[in-house]
Amino acid sequence: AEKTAENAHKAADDADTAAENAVTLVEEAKKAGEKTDMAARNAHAAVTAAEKVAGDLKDSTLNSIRDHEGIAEAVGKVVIGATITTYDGEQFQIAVSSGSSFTITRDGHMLTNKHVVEEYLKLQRARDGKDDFKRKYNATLEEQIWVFVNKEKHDAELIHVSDKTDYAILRVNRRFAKPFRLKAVPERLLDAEVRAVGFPGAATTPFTDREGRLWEFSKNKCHSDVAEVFNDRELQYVMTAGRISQVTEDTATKVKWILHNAGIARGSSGGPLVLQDATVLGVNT
Amino acid sequence: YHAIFFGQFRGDIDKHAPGVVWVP
Repeated sequence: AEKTAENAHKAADDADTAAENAVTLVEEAKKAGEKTDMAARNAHAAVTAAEKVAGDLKDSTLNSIRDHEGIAEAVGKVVIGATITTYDGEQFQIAVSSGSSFTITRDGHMLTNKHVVEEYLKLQRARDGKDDFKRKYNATLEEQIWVFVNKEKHDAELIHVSDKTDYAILRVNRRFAKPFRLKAVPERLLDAEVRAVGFPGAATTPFTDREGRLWEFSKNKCHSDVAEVFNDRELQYVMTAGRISQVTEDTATKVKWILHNAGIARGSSGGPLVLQDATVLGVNT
Repeated sequence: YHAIFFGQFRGDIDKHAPGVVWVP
């Protein structure tokens, strides 16, 4: 009987230990459950925050080709020229060539074609020409890039010229509420409806024999502000419709080209080719 | 008419225009 009692006592102790272990396990499970709940709540908050950021981003960038006011505030007519300062401090501005550009950041980075800024690069290199000019007219000539956004003239800085293909990046000192978004992948573009945006006003005809005109300075043929050269129509963007008929890759340069029939003129060079949601596929050349 | 597709120059553009927004 003593033995049996001892066994029973031991069994009771074991049962107590098992119960204690069970309580510990339940508590641990509860804690794990709470942690899981917290993780789920955190994950949900993170998703909501990410959705808000994505939503804000969409609201703060162009998202439709029907947003004409937004587009007018995000495209720019690029004018290459020079400022001439005479010995007595009088200033003149001369336009040499023009093209199009569009903004891709809120702080004024604008994309254009490399060939649109070609005349600027030429003037930058023309040291002898500038020295001769100074001797001949007692005046300095300084190359300049201006960008007209919604008819307002801004000085632009050349930030980058691509060594791979025909694009360049400018920067103007202006805030942009809704820049364009760029398309990262060229999938399913064949037959897509597109719009070409730009300032088609002939890039060169008003400046025939432009280098001659530039180096032959006469006050009465110059403007004090280059804005006087352009009328309202030339400072308003034009949007043309078309479809993509081919997407090819140049075998030598590996550059991808989009063939489309949205009409562009010389001055539209540097403008964006956009889809319906205003995302930019590329730069018109 | 031709356009140069931008996606292929993503790294280059990002470097010189920080803040540019890309969409898939």
